Amino acid sequence: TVGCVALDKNGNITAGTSTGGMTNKRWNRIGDSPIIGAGTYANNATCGVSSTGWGEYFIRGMVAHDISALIDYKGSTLKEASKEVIQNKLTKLGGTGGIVAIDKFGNIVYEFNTAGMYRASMNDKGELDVKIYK
Amino acid sequence: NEFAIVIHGGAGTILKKNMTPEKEKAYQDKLEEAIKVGYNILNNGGSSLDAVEKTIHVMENSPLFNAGKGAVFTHDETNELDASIMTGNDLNAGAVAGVKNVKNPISLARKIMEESPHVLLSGNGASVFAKEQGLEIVEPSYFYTESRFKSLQRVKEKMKAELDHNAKTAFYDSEIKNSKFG
Repeated sequence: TVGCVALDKNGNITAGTSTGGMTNKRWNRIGDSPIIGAGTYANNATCGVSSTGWGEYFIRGMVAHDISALIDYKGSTLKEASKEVIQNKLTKLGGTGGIVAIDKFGNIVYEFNTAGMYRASMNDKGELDVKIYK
Repeated sequence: NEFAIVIHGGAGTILKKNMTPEKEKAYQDKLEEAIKVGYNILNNGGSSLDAVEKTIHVMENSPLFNAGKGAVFTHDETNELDASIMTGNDLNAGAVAGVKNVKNPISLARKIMEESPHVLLSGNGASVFAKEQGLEIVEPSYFYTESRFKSLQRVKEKMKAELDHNAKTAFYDSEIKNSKFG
């Protein structure tokens, strides 16, 4: 699954996700990617999130919206909210995978509970970060 | 940061010992290519919506990632694609599930968001909408990649073997477990 979150100079956040789903899927199975709030979410007041992993668990956990909600209702930082949802809630459900996210301040987060996640980011200074492994 | 961009290209049991230097470089190069497309849009004052769509195009058009050209196979040996997009200024959203012939599903998600009163379209109806919106339609065979097809065959074989022995073992098999990942 691929995804992208961006914050532009006008303060607008967009999140997008695209996927082929899971190998060997049947019965028109649909994962979290097209479910708004599960795998993808964006709100200028909080953050944007795109997810990758075992989709059924991201649907049950409403992972992307949950991260935004923790920032909105509890005042968590993006880092705190992402860690709470991925390392505690998702992991306790038995789900695996991760997210990338940006908050309204332009803070960038990768959070995942697997051995690796293909990921990259760039900030307004043009600093590039590309990583694969944990 | 005044602006910023971040991408992912899938997660799972990605270990250095399973990766050749050539394959690792191919992934790093494509990730860098993709994110620079979005970065340049943002740096030139473009919208985050355009940046996200164009960045994802690079990954959808690459056989390296499980989206678009590199999509994994279903049990029936087809490719079914899902995508979504959401804008944070108005909480608008568009999504598509189970399309088989739209080259760039992320663009279809954007069209659904901007040109329809709906949020989520699926299957054949979504393909009809894509055609009406002038999006690029491809033959389903466009999405075929040998490595993904072989992965499906391996998973089918392993699951058959597991069913013949002990279904519980499948949970602990890394290849089968990894096949659950989007």
